[in-house]
Amino acid sequence: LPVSPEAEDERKTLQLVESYLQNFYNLQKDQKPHLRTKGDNPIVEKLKEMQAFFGLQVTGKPDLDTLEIMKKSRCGVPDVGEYS
Amino acid sequence: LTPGNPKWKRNDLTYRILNYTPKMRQADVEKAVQKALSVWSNVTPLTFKKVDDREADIMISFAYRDHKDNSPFDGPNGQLAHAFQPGEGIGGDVHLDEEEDWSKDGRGYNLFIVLAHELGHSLGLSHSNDPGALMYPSYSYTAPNEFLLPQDDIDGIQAIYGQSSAAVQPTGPVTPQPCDPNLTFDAIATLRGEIMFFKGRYMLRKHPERAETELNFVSLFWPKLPSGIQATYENIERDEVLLFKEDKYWVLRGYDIAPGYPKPIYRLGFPKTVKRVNAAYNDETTGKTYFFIADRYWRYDENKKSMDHGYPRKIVSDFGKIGRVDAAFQKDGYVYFFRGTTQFQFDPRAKRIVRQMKSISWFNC
Repeated sequence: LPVSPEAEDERKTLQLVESYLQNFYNLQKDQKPHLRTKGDNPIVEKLKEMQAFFGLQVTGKPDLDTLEIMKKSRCGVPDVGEYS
Repeated sequence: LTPGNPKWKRNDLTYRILNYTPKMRQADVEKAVQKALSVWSNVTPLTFKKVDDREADIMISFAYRDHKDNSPFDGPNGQLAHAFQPGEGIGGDVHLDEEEDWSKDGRGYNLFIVLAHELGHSLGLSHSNDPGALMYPSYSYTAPNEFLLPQDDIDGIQAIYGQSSAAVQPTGPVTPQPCDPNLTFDAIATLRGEIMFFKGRYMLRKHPERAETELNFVSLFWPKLPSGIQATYENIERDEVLLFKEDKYWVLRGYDIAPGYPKPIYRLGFPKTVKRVNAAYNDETTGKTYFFIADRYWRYDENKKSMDHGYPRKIVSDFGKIGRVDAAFQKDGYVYFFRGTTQFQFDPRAKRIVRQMKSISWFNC
């Protein structure tokens, strides 16, 4: 069935969030991220870490302000942890 | 600072440019590298010597996609560059994404700005969450000739290598905090229902319906505008904002800088003795614009496009104890004058000050 535009958008958003957090916040690649599940979901925790760093509202959700920052061109060095 | 506090054991470091980008002249790349290194050598005891024929501490190169350092680039935009903390081998090296649109000005990505940031990593700095800092992760353009290393970055690098040997220690711009009680403004104007507070290279943007205040670089919206705007006012009827710096002014039409600007302020009718404007506001009910210079003010007729006769007059003669003015704007029939950390609400009908507040009263602190 053709993917509905909303589902396509959500997939792209998840992809953007996932790669940003993997590149700059040490989200492990093998974790199956889900934006919706409750509990200590690693992607939600990392999202909160990124939002705290940038002084955004720490919601754990990919809101507009968060996605706007994720779309900005930037340095490839992670914002947290070792880089060598 | 980078976890583990890596730093170079020596202060006299070497660097080498391994290759160049076809998007810039080689001489411009070398100039950008030298200027980026001087950003850090100006504030520390560090020195950088160029070598061409052997391994250097800091190897600078343009790289494509997967370039075998376990951190592949991602094509145009996204990740622009990366660098490695001090150490042997790849330590200290800077890799720039070859596919970016590198430039020596505001087009694409300014090589000098990106290099200065990456060299911060090469020297042991990590990212700062101060949005005005050079070590902030996201790219933002500052004209190289206007660039001043922010205080946040000076503090960071001097924590690693100590101060420079200069007799007078360099200081840098500090990012304005909306609720800093000592915050003062260079210029303020309304803009289509919002209020824009100018401070150095920053603009605080306040929308009446939004609780938080947005902090941006002026260059984010208008790369051609210089920092340090000194006076602004909105002409609501013409949907224009005029911005003044020294003896020139620009016009914003809607949100875009109108072509053909800047123009000299003398076109508005100022005498040559006037070198800059301190503040301005437009009274939309009368079509008159008031320009404040030192302790005097002029009145300009927007319809006749000329200064009214009988001016300049003393500010104290008509606006009371306000005296000199840093910034001013009109909103909902009142004029708000700013001087230092004090704000005066002036009622032009009653011709008197009706309230006195802190300058930051608009930021819901």
